[in-house]
Amino acid sequence: KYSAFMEAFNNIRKNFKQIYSKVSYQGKADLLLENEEDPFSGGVSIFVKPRGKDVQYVEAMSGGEQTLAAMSLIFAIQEYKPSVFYYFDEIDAHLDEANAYLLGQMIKEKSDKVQFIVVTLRENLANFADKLIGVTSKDGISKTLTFKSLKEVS
Amino acid sequence: KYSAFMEAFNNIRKNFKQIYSKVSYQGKADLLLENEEDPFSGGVSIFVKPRGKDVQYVEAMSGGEQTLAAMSLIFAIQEYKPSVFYYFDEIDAHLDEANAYLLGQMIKEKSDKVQFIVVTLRENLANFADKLIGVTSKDGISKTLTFKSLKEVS
Amino acid sequence: AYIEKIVVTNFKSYGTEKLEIPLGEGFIGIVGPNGAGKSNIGDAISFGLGLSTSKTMRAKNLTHLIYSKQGHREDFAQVDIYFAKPQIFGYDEFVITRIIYKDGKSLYKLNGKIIREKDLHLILAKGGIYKEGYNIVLQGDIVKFVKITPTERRKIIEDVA
Amino acid sequence: AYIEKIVVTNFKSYGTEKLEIPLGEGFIGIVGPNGAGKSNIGDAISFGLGLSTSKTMRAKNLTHLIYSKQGHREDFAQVDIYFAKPQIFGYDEFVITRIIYKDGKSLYKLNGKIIREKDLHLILAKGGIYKEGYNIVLQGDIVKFVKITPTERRKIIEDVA
Ligand SMILES: Nc1ncnc2c1ncn2[C@@H]1O[C@H](COP(=O)(O)OP(=O)(O)OP(=O)(O)O)[C@@H](O)[C@H]1O
Ligand SMILES: Nc1ncnc2c1ncn2[C@@H]1O[C@H](COP(=O)(O)OP(=O)(O)OP(=O)(O)O)[C@@H](O)[C@H]1O
Ligand SMILES: [Mg+2]
Ligand SMILES: [Mg+2]
Repeated sequence: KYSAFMEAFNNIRKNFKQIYSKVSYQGKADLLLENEEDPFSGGVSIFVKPRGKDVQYVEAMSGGEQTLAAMSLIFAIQEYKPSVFYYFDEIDAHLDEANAYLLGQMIKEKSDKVQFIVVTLRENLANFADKLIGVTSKDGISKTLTFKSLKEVS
Repeated sequence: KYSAFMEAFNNIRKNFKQIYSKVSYQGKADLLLENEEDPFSGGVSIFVKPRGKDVQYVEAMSGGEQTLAAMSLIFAIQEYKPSVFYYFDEIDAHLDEANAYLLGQMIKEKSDKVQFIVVTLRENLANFADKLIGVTSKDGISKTLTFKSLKEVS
Repeated sequence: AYIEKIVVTNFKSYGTEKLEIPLGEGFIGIVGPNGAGKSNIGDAISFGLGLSTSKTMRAKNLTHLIYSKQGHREDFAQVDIYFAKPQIFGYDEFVITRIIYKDGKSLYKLNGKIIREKDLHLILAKGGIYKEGYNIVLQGDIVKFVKITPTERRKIIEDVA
Repeated sequence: AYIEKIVVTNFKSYGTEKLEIPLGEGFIGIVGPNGAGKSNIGDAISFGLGLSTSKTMRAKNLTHLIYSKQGHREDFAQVDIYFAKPQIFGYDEFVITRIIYKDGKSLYKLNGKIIREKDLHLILAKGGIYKEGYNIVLQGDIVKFVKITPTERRKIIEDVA
């Protein structure tokens, strides 16, 4: 049990550091065991140091910074033990245009092996999709239509 | 105390119905006293019926629908007892482009008498502002610069 | 493997006609106005695979997932989830069905044959799909991953291990 | 009345130099990249007017609002809020100052003269500004207005009445 946990932890930690560094343009992040001798008697803490800043308490970080750290952790787990599909609903709500673009790019890269179903209100993220499912409703009844890009609709 | 409360309640309720109807294109909303004879022994419930739909539990509504109802209530209170300024931080996070535009328009209309300080990541909402405060940071230190419209920057 | 399509009948805002929602390989974007029914697609996936509680699907209880209009609720709701290239699960065809009846009863089928939820979950685990897993991030939930306690975060890693 | 400008010294991400943040009449948009310091402006307003708790300003306690770099925290933080056309408050000039010291002590000044928080709040009420009021909606909080209980909603209306 200990070795299974440590293998997972070490891999996810390595992925997390590398992914966060990429999305934050050389910022740093880490996962640490609160109790190194006995991991199960402590938790796993998260440290985040955005580019040019000090290490911060996660609670003090901005909404966008928290989203980037959270997405990095999800992708770190995904690179270690992927699920066959991912469903993300408006994860870009608090991202600025540049970070939403970066996220779209990252999902696109990973989507050759894994299915990503992503609900978004942001055009620049939707532009990375392979196809778009447009959902509309009339008199309270929803229906869908499929198209390749937003340019087809506007 | 009863008459002060009822005057506030009746005014806010009237405003709420009218504002929600406007932002939801003829949807309906209402505020109701749980106990009409003794308002203080019950609460104030909120009923929302988006256009073409049935009345819904607020918990079942979509994020964007909840935001519109919440903004309508804030503006309903504002029209009854205004504060000299309002500060809104990313209230458009879950609004689609059309609703973000509508909200920008509404804030613009009300801003001739009241100050609105609005943090937004959405260009189409920022476009309604009288002026923009751009915030940037370098090595963890924030600074601001003022400009009239986003076109000046890009 | 990937979800090729979802077929819904009387599910949430998707009305009473059997409706096919196409998905497909790669990066699928779901777009549309507020209140259109986008998040309800995620709820259909969560419901169909038994991955969440009614609360996370924004329903007071499972029967609230059944399409209702002007106080009239249909007798049942059904979701069919079609996986393409499902060999990772040990199958050549892989269709998960779940039905919820107005009286609250619910059942699952795999390729048309009744299956118990926990047996379904053992099979889904082969595709990295778990109840309370990390492949489904609902609206407003993204920041939870950094706001959970260190102990909860350790448990997430234990689950993955 | 409206906030004409805010002057910050050692406040959150605004560094050690005294910095003037212009605001002004009408509809002021605050824009910029993630992590730039936009929400910290709202925190400066909340802090300066004494309208919230350290938790809602995302600080473990008030001293965490003081600018800190590489473990070194400055001795104090100061925010000055300048209101233009402040006659509604009963003044021709209206500058609220609040200072928090590293040891946790905090004080308020009105036009340079020390004032107690509760007396300041009585004056601010004339402009419709209240502690836990509804004119300040922090990041992520908008939906609270519809998700609160009926009793909490009634209390909001009582406060306004
Ligand atoms: N059982 C049901 N019967 C009929 N309609 C329902 C049912 N359950 C939910 N709905 C409707 O579904 C709508 C919400 O859909 P959904 O949350 O998918 O919207 P959305 O497209 O994600 O919107 P947003 O962009 O605002 O998040 C609500 O208007 C709600 O009334
Ligand atoms: N006492 C402090 N000293 C130095 N920096 C601080 C202090 N308190 C907070 N910060 C920094 O302020 C930054 C957050 O700023 P803020 O929340 O205003 O960003 P924002 O522009 O609103 O971003 P977003 O668009 O993501 O919401 C964090 O990076 C945090 O490290
Ligand atoms: Mg949604
Ligand atoms: Mg912010």
